[in-house]
Amino acid sequence: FSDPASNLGLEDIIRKALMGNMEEKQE
Amino acid sequence: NRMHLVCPMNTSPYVDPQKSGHSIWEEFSMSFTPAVREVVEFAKRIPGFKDLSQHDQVSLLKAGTFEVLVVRFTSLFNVKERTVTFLSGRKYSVEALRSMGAGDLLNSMFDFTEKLQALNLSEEEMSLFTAVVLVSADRSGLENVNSVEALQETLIRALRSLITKNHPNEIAIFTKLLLKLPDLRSLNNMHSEQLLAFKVHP
Repeated sequence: FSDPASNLGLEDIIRKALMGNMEEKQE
Repeated sequence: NRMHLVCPMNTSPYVDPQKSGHSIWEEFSMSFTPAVREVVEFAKRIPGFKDLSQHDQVSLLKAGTFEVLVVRFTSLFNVKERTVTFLSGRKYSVEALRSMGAGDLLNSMFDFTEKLQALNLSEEEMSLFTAVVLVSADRSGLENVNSVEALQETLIRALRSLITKNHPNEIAIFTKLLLKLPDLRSLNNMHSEQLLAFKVHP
């Protein structure tokens, strides 16, 4: 159980919350 | 048949025994999601964080969100009254939570809170310390350790400078703060074990 964040959905929440930032960076 | 979920990132520690483990998790997830989003927004405001690779931004947040939340929500733990305030605003005593199954993690959270609150940090100091907690180059899965390390060093220097300026006669505060980092790792590990227990026995 090395990655509870992925297993329990935290990663998904983080990625979605970061999305705006990431899109800015890609532009 | 889990009856309690003793995490203050929840509206209440009581769980409807008729609900499935999946729906309990869904509800819990909806409760803590806004707090996680706030951590991400906080991270975005750390100068230099957005310059890290997307992969490393996600890795740092995955590994450090719980620790950031512990620091941000120490106010939920009332050390004098020995109570914990849940998201609904309702307070529960340590004894009540213990009877619901809370164990070592709860005690450790109180110990950590008491020590951190004793330092009487300003909002600015707390915010910079939280940034240091999040930007740690020894988190697993980082692809560009050097970049994270450089940002970490910059933040630690800024924290030391701020503490020295605000507490010229108490430079030990800076050392005490750095010693909180392994405490937070330990809390994080204990919390992961609780999450595992939740997953195996929801």
